[in-house]
Amino acid sequence: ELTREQQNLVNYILEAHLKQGFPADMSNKLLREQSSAEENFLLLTEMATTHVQVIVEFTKKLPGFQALDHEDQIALLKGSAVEAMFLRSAQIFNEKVPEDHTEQLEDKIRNSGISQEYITPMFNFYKSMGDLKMCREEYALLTAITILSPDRQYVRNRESVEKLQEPLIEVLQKICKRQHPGNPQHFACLLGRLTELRTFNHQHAEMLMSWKVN
Amino acid sequence: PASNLGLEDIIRKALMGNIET
Repeated sequence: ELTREQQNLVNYILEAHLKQGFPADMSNKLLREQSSAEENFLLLTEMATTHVQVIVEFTKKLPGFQALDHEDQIALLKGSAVEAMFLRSAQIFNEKVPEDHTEQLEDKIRNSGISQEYITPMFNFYKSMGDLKMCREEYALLTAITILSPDRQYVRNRESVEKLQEPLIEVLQKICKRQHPGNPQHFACLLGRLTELRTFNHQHAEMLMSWKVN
Repeated sequence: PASNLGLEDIIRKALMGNIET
């Protein structure tokens, strides 16, 4: 059972997470059928930029975040932006985007000049996230936990960040037990996905580099 | 890398509330 305080925390973070919309003009661009690899690439960069802005807005609402040292705020966001983006993409891919958009999005990604060695792990990750059948609360909390990781590079006051992250991990564990009572490994699986997410930081940097070279 | 600089720039601006989302 969550305490009242914990339930309020979950509701608050979920609401902040739900406020992240999918811009209408992007849906239209996604649905436009005829597009070149270059156009697809440009659309993806536009989506990525919007993603980052949306992640920052969500992060600003996390309890205690704005009280952190300003440069630590930057370090946390820089360190987690790519991971948060992939988490959000996984959720959109598995949950919010209707069938057609998912196919269109996948098509655009596969035809954007990105090398197969980056595409395959991306979609494998989306599918493995889908297999977990996470609820919205889990996605919201996992995103917050990812962003509030005290071990990011350049974070100076790690203890302050830990104090913000710990209560969220506690709550997530309870929610996992509640939502997935038949699967006691579920929480551990979620944490395992966080480790998988970290591999995307390196992948993403490599992918951008190879894009530029191409 | 230039890509990292771009990311930080977006983050700083968004933190200051200079971007409409």
